[in-house]
Amino acid sequence: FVLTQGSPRWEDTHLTYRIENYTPDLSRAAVDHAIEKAFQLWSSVSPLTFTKVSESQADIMISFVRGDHRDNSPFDGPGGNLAHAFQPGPHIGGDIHFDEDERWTNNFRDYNLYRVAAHELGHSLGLAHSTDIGALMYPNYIFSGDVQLSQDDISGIQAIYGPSQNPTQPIGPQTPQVCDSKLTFDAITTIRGELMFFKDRFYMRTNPFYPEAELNFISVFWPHLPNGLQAAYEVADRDEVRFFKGNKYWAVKGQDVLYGYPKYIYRSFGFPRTVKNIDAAVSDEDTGKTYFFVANKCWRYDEYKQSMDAGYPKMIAEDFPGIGSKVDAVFQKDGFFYFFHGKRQYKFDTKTKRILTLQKANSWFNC
Amino acid sequence: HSFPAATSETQEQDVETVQKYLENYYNLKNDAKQVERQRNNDPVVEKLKQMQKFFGLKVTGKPDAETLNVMKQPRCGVPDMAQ
Repeated sequence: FVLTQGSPRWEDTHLTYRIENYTPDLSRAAVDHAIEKAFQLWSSVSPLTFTKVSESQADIMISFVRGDHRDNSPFDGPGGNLAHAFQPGPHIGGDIHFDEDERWTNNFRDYNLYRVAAHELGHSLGLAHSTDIGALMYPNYIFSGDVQLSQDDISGIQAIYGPSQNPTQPIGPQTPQVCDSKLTFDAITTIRGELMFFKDRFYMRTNPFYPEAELNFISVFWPHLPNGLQAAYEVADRDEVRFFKGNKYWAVKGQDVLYGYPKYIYRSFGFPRTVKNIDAAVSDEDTGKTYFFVANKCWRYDEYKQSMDAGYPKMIAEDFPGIGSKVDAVFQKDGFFYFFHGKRQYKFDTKTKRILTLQKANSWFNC
Repeated sequence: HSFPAATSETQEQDVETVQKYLENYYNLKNDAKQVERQRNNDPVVEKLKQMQKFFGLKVTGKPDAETLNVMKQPRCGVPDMAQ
């Protein structure tokens, strides 16, 4: 996180705000609600309190304006610059301006007012932009479905105003660090010749343009997929990737989620209802056999017959000796299976049923 | 965030995109004279490197496709570098 230069802050932590005018894109109630939720985010993690007033001058004045609105920071029409806010201080200090040339929404569509208001309020309270892509104070607009303060945001606001009076100190999600040697994964899959690694709300992939692996929100590609995916595998000859969470799964083709999903794993694959979720999955491109890993067992599904093979489930050790009794994630590359459990990664030859190498989980990220 | 794009030639409007972005968010003075740039280290390159470092991109000082891609994304109007 970064504090605004000069570390400006409000001496009085009980602040007032006023919504001077309303965008026609949403009902007044929806605007009031979005702004109120944004204030609640920051008051829940700090000693700050906010009171809405309807008349006279408030500490934080909120308005919807377009183009040059005489604050020497003109807006630029649709897209680009969405809003701005001023650091704590008298008069224009703390004020927030939203660009009326944008379409303001209270859902996924661009641009979600609650999400932008939460960011701009960070500036009104003394925060500058963060380089943490998982932080609300990151400069670019990314809407990942839910609006929450990351640990980076919480640490920033508490560096200015101290902790909240909440007996249990609130904590926020941490953004994975691709070169953290303790990094573990929720799921990994191939996708059109690339590898994608999943953790919490994020995907990671190697990319020639980024010195380290690229990391961003899963919602950038698949806005309607849930966070915290548990397994994923690609059926390459159908150009399809399947994502699993709990007893449901989604199928995507590129960035499109296929119609009719999510579906239940019981109906589609024939799992018994005792199976509550899948830990990992991989489809062997050479045989059309998909392996599902559930706790210490594995199931084998025939993609051509579209049914489970007889004789399964088996203990994982029977088909894949040496990789342990739990799998976090697995993918196939160049005919080999790569199994991940915790910080460990096993390269496995399915023909000889032998482990060829043992590596760190994040060995693919050129750290 | 499309799948890796081929590095395209920087079009004329891309030069303008870069100039405007760096003026708005990285304090590039828009009065930097062309002649001054030839003599000293080009302020655009320095600012571009600052922006690439901020966004975790490869720090090349050149407006490659990925850098332009980030510059074209909707964002907050507050500068990334203190004025």
